[in-house]
Amino acid sequence: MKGFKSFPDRTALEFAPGVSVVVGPNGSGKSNVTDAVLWAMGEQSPLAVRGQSMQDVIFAGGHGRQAARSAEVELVFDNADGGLPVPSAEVSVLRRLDRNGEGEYRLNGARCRMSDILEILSDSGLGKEGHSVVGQGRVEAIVTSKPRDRRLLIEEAA
Amino acid sequence: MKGFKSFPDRTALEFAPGVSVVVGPNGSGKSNVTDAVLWAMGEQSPLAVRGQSMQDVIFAGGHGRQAARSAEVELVFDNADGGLPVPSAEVSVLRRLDRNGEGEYRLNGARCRMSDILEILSDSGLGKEGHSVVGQGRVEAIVTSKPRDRRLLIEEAA
Amino acid sequence: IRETFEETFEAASKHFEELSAQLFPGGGGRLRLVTEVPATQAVLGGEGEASAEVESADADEFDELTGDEPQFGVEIEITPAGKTMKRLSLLSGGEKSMTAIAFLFAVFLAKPCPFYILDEVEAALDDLNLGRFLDLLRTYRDRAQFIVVTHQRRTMEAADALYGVTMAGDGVSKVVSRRLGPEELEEAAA
Amino acid sequence: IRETFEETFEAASKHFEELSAQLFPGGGGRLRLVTEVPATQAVLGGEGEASAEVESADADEFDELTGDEPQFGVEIEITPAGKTMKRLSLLSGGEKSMTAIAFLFAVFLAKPCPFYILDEVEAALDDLNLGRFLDLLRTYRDRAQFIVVTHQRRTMEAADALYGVTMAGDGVSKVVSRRLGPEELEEAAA
Ligand SMILES: Nc1ncnc2c1ncn2[C@@H]1O[C@H](COP(=O)(O)OP(=O)(O)OP(=O)(O)O)[C@@H](O)[C@H]1O
Ligand SMILES: Nc1ncnc2c1ncn2[C@@H]1O[C@H](COP(=O)(O)OP(=O)(O)OP(=O)(O)O)[C@@H](O)[C@H]1O
Ligand SMILES: [Mg+2]
Ligand SMILES: [Mg+2]
Repeated sequence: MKGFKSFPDRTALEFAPGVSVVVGPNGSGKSNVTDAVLWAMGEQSPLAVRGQSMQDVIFAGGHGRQAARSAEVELVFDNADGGLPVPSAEVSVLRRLDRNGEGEYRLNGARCRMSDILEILSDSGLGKEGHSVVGQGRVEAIVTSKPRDRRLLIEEAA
Repeated sequence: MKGFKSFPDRTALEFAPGVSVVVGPNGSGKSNVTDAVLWAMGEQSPLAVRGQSMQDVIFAGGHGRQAARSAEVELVFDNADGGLPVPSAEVSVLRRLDRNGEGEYRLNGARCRMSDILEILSDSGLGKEGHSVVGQGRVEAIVTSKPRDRRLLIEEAA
Repeated sequence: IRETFEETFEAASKHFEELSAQLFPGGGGRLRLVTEVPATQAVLGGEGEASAEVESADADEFDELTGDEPQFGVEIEITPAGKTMKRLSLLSGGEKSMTAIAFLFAVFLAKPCPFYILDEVEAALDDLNLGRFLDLLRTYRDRAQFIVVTHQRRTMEAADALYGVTMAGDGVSKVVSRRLGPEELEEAAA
Repeated sequence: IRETFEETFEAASKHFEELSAQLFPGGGGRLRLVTEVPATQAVLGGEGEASAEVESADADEFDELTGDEPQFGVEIEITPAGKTMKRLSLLSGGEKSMTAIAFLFAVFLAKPCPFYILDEVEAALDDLNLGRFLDLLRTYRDRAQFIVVTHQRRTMEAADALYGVTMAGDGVSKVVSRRLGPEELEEAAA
């Protein structure tokens, strides 16, 4: 990601198989990583990434650092098992947003619509319900939500 | 309290001055104590004590224990400093509710209306905003709430 | 590779029963399909009354949303050890978290996603329940990528790789990562 | 003994500035009165623009609720060390908890209640912030009764009295309490 929340410089995170544990002090940026993944997967509501408008995810500057003009997050999936319906060993999903509100999505570098991204992801259950990402303070939502929301969640996984 | 949530038998808790720390395993009944205090102070919404109807606070039975027919919580305040506008060294506030939905409030043993209780408590800032009781998972609410809710909170304390 | 909702629900139900028995030893739980239909209040797959009444508050709202089409929902029932089954809302914070974890893993076992991100989901758990959650992670670590954000030492001990996030005095986050062998983990958790 | 809203707000504001500097070392914060008035968007007590815009979304809703009467609200501003002041919503879980704790204690110092019940309010705090919260408790323990529910060992160590809640196999809760001398606390926290 680059320019996303508290990550103004290009930051690459490679997650190994198994259990990856992210640690650090309060406010260091751990949940911002969670937000980045959710956002790149097509999240439409700024509230889901703790913003009021979607531009809130663009790095807003800090002491001695100027605000960024755009935010960009790229997710690269290992597709060796062909789990995603794309004919490449690696699948890259990229989302970008400018301060003036212009955004774009790219699949393996080629511009596409958000619906294309959602369609590709939904096959693996990674859809807009986003049930595979449980945000901070959100775990109890499964229990407090309405029965039909849980059904939507299962439908998406199906 | 007696018959309140997971406390079917009469249970008395005396809190010393200073810091009292309540500990125990998940589901043991700690937050039920928090609910009891909030309820006795006149809480009107079942949701604030995690119920769907107010009768949910009445002990519903367990293995080998029958459900209770009513719930009762009594708060006894030390009034030696005259902080509460009641001419007694101790002030007792009692609330009771039956399965059929009939409830009552008592101040120092005498039946009264809920509004009487609220009025007595509001002088010490213990009003219906209940800001002195922060429920589990509720601490961030101050930050996510609207500005006018925080004003109401300060007004109540005033 | 899309299955129908019914097939996935069947599998998730079965796993949920096993998982809830595992996460609530001496207790149990299950999933139930319920239909919210304004007039008839029919319930599929189980005893109808309690749940039909629960949905009736939603009935009017449903009429507007879906017209005449009956809407399905998934109801969760959990009975911690020694307690009678009550409203989900009355459960404690830790019990709600464990129920949600059981549900999430039940769906995972029915139809795995390639990765899961769990941000401080174990915050409300006591030592015993935290151990049960970590056992789940250890059991299924080869079947998906689990990315877990935490402040808890014991959760760090379950890691295959550790990612440390820090922020300098200029509001910029930085990540340092290490794959962990057993000896290194002991040192990191110290 | 009722003070006006203005007096209490003044005092709470002052305490909030001190407390936020204490809980966010190198940073700070303050409270601001804002008026939500549909047409004029006036703001009292400070720079107007950002907040007026924030409130405009509420303006229509206000018209219905209060007619022409301007409604006051209290806006919270927090700047953690090294960061520029941003939306409250973007703060991390731990930062939001610390902000709420600062607000609560600011109101307490302005106008104390006889007791406070804090149910797992420190769940999102890292070690450093937990220490700052416990220092607050230790500082003000003689001015009110603080009843704190927790799963954390360090919070237990700050106790004057400990209350252990357990539940037997029959769904019945039981409480055992002990006043603590320093030696006993070490043993309980072991
Ligand atoms: N657009 C942005 N530009 C710069 N900083 C931002 C932006 N959005 C959020 N931040 C900062 O990122 C921080 C929040 O980071 P994050 O939520 O990832 O913390 P965390 O590591 O999860 O902490 P915790 O342990 O408390 O949950 C906040 O201090 C916030 O001000
Ligand atoms: N009316 C009732 N009758 C019997 N048991 C009840 C009633 N209401 C709630 N309970 C039970 O009380 C338990 C919840 O207790 P409580 O919320 O106090 O736990 P807790 O100690 O705060 O746990 P945690 O650490 O997880 O927050 C639940 O298991 C719930 O089923
Ligand atoms: Mg976080
Ligand atoms: Mg609790």
